[in-house]
Amino acid sequence: KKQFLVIGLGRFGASVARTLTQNGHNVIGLDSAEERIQRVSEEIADVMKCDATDTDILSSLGIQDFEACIVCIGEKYIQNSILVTLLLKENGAKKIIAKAGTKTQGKVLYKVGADMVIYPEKDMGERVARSLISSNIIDFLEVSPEISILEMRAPRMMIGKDLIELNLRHKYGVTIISVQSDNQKIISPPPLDYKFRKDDVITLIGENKALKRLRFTED
Amino acid sequence: KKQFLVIGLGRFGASVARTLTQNGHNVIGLDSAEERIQRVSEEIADVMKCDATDTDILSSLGIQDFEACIVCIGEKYIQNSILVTLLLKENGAKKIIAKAGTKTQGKVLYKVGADMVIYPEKDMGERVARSLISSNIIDFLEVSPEISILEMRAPRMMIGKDLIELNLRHKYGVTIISVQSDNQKIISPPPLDYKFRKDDVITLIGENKALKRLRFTED
Ligand SMILES: Nc1ncnc2c1ncn2[C@@H]1O[C@H](COP(=O)(O)OP(=O)(O)OP(=O)(O)O)[C@@H](O)[C@H]1O
Ligand SMILES: Nc1ncnc2c1ncn2[C@@H]1O[C@H](COP(=O)(O)OP(=O)(O)OP(=O)(O)O)[C@@H](O)[C@H]1O
Repeated sequence: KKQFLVIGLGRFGASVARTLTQNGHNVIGLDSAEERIQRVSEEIADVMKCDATDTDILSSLGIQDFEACIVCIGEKYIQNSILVTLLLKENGAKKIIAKAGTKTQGKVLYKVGADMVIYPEKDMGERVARSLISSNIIDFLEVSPEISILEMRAPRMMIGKDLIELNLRHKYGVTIISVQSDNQKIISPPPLDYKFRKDDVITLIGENKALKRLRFTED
Repeated sequence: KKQFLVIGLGRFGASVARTLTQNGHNVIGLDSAEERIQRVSEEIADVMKCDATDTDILSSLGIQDFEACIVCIGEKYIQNSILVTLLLKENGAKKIIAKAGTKTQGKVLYKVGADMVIYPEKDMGERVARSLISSNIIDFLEVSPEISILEMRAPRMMIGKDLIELNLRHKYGVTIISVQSDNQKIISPPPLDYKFRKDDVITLIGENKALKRLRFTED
């Protein structure tokens, strides 16, 4: 059970705080806006309306006891974000995650003590764009320089067959991790006797050249 | 080479448009704010300052020719977002992706024709929270909302055993992707008869709750 400090309870901050809480951890949430405090008060036990740039408040919080401090103040108040990050660092924060809008803001945040800078809108924009581009490969993730994960619609040669028949590991050198039919729950690992259907979404992992070979079975 | 329409060029929309452009696709970007148009004009070839709720403008655009239309208007103007989505649907858009802040807004967007609703801040908040929770495991990567990859030292119960004995897939519902002994090359997939040693670094993939169960075998 860990303790986290979340400063700024916009959509992003509230989501960080909520997810940590749902996973059984202790969260203290700070925001200067009453409306934001109200919006999360049912989901997050310890919330405090205050100005996080107030040095008295921060020093009263035992900053060193938090596993991590997450600064989720938006671009509108980027100077607050920078000041809060600096103050957290001065108060001995173990780990500071901060949100930014632009790379330049990110650089400043790193300089004043952020260990990690997040660009939520920019990152999600890239992911959405990539999933639109690879319309039959839904998502692609690099695990290590030679190994990747591929999420794709089941290629034609898998349809109507099951894993025992397909023998993916030996024939293609890829491992299937999960299958999702028709927007149902993702099943991982897929049962050995499950017969794949058109439009099933499968997640594979393997070496890049092995994955390429499988993709080219479509042509 | 595909054509995309991006409406709303905030951080999220600009990132979608930029990523599509960088990947060689044609993007038309619309925004009613001059400052937003200026901000992206160097990176996105076709941008137009206009009110996207203007039916004349939308009908002049050949909406049916776009691979997808991405509505990235923020919560501040959610009514615009809803109206634009409706108009795109009426104009025969093949695929509409829309951004929303809350689930309720998302429901309305689906009702008026969105094929996919994205919650950038909420999703990134969850990802950040989850990567913070698993900090005693060397690395953690989210593959999809329910499935993650975990890199960890081989848990005690694996040491001295091989995969046939361990039967990870059936006992724990996780798939082992790779093993790395003593900073040697990463081996993927691990041979079925390889006996795991203390400090081996293994990479697993599976549903979040399945991975949790495996981690708790340490206690
Ligand atoms: N000095 C401060 N102390 C505490 N909270 C602050 C301070 N400055 C700003 N905030 C809070 O930070 C929160 C997030 O900022 P804002 O809403 O501008 O960002 P945003 O980028 O729109 O957020 P999101 O994208 O997460 O919804 C707001 O709820 C605001 O009240
Ligand atoms: N009717 C409209 N026509 C065209 N553009 C619009 C319209 N209404 C809003 N926009 C644009 O949508 C863009 C995104 O909206 P806004 O900045 O409120 O969202 P946001 O959530 O802050 O964005 P982001 O998080 O992506 O930075 C703005 O640039 C705004 O000018």
